Amino acid sequence: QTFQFQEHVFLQFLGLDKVPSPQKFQPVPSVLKKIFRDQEAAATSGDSQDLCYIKDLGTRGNILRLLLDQGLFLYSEKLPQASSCLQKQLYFNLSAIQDKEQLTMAQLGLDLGPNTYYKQGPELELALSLVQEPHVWGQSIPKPGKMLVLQSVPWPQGVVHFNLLDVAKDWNSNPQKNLGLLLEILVKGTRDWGVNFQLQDTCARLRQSLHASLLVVSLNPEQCHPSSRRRR
Amino acid sequence: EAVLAPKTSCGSLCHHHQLFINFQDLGWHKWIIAPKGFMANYCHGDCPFSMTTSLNSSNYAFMQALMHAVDPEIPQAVCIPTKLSPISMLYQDNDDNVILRHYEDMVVDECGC
Repeated sequence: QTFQFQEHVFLQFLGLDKVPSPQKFQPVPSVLKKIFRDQEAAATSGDSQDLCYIKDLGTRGNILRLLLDQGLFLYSEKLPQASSCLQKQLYFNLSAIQDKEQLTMAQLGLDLGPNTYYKQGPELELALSLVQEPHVWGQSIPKPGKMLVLQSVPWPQGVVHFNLLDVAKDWNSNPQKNLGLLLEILVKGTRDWGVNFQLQDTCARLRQSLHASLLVVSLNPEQCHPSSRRRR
Repeated sequence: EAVLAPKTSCGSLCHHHQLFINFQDLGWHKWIIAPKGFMANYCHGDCPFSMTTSLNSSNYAFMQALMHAVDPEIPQAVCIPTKLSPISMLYQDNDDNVILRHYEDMVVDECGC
């Protein structure tokens, strides 16, 4: 009984409402591992440190969350353009962020998979837009709203990052606005790219390896007092 | 003139007690990625007058121990943390999100009266 109560208090302290029971551990990005190790080393050596400044990310904050994408791939009979490779709704649940926390960073990471997949690297174009209207069933893809990013990725390699702080702040203060994002990836220059099946092969691999995540950094003012002004 | 405090054994004097909690013992290793456990050290022990001049005690503790020696009704000075360090926790929540949180003043490194 007592342990249950103590456990509940400890979980609340961690900002959790019940004991998490993950099926498996998610891979921890190297940046989080590095921040954790540096923090542990500093605490062990007794070096004084500013717990509320994340040096590796260059931002204030003491809570880092790597949110997984919960959106679905979208399939439409008539792809808007012949070179359209994939369309995916990206959705990140921000409900774990408590009201008192201040968002200081929201970085979207799109892992397009290692470029060893692509023998002849195609030129990809990423289009990222806000979903501003609820998805109507039967409608093949949600109506894209404001375009956030239109960017060529000359050679798909590793993770491509986008700063979504303003969008995340808006979603955090108006959760009903959080309808996710629409990601569309086009393959450019398919004309001189030979037969169609290479396009299909690339798109299938892209669909398989695409992994989206949102790194959110926030500051809990109860644990992080405004940075004390440097004494002159 | 201060009444000399009765000789107390060293073990009962205020000092820092080490206590390591292994998250596996609590079943929390299933969702806490790192660290493997937590140093739940604590401070415990007496603060008799004779000690307040030797340990890293505050002036207040010296005066309170003096008062206690003169009038036992006045409680002894108390044994509290005098140096704390932060910890970081890397864990997974119910939505499989990976979370890294820094907490200051979580581990007791030194104690004093």
